[in-house]
Amino acid sequence: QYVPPYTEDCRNGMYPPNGPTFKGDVPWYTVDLDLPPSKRWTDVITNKKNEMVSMIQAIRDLADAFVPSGKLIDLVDKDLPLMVPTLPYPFNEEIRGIASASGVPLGEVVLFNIFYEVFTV
Amino acid sequence: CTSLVAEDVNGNLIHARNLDFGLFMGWDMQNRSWVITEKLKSMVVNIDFRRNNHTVFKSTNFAGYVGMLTGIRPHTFTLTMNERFSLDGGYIGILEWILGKRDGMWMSFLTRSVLENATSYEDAKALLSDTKLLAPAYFILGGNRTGQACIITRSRKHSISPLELDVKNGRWYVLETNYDHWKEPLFLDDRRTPAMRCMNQTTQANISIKTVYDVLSTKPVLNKLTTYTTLMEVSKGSLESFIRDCPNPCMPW
Repeated sequence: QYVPPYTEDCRNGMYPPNGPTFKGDVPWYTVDLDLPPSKRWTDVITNKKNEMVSMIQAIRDLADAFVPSGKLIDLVDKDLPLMVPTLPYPFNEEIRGIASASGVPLGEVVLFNIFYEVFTV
Repeated sequence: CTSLVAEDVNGNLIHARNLDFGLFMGWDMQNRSWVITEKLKSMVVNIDFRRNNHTVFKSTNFAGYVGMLTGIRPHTFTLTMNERFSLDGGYIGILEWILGKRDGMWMSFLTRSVLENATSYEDAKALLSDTKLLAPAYFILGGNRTGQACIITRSRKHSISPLELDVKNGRWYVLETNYDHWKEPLFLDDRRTPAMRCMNQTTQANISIKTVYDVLSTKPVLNKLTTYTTLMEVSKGSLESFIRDCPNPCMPW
């Protein structure tokens, strides 16, 4: 694994973050666990709705590239919502709340949240 | 991904990680970047999870994702997870789930439950080691006392050969990328060697949040899949995250 310029000598003086490898700070939000699960993520999603929709669209485009007929998306939008009641509480309710706050179809929010297991395919 | 927990000469534990994701999910020829990785960067958020107006735990998340990949229970433990590939993978877990066999846990719901409910390093370690999973994973756990850090390598049903800090015998940090620690990493994707070389070059006497950030900023530990870097110090209860970029020339993974 020594293939300069794709690898390099150990960097130093990179902190505090600056320059071309630093693309920005990360915003802070609060999730109030005393709220009903479906309400907990409303603040975050309200602020990040556009980014989330854009990312989901990129995954849809990818799915359409693999299955041009659109059947993969149909499967996600029709069948994945059936899984929601089987997911452990409170995560299932939090996922429902995210779907309604973002306007993203429930099946696609489910897919996003179980992506780790799906991606191993 | 690259996760590490290091103990400095004063017994302080520093837990840090690069979250790399989006491999093979669309390559943007023009910008020489991964499509999904770039989309995820704009969704990175730090979350303060509170109950009765007190912080229970803090995490770095992708907005819309309710599970946990990176988190700290202040003054108690720190937790990150890295992806593990195995033929006995998540698709089998999902199939079992669909067929009604639901005794396993979705990985990110387990990490969320641990951060929300575990009250000690030992408690967290037991849950992460013994809970049946739908997919294999690496859990990198740091505690709040000297010597408390480990890499838990999980198959769906078992914890395999946990690797612990052993400062007395010279192992003052544990570091995990995406390969079993008892095997050589894939030669095409060896981020472990350069990361360890930089940690060893730094030495325990000089390890700190700053020098750990240097290690995670060194190519190919920093690569085109790196979305964010998180630095955590359990003794201070601090978590800070930064969105990353890898200027060309840079490894695609």
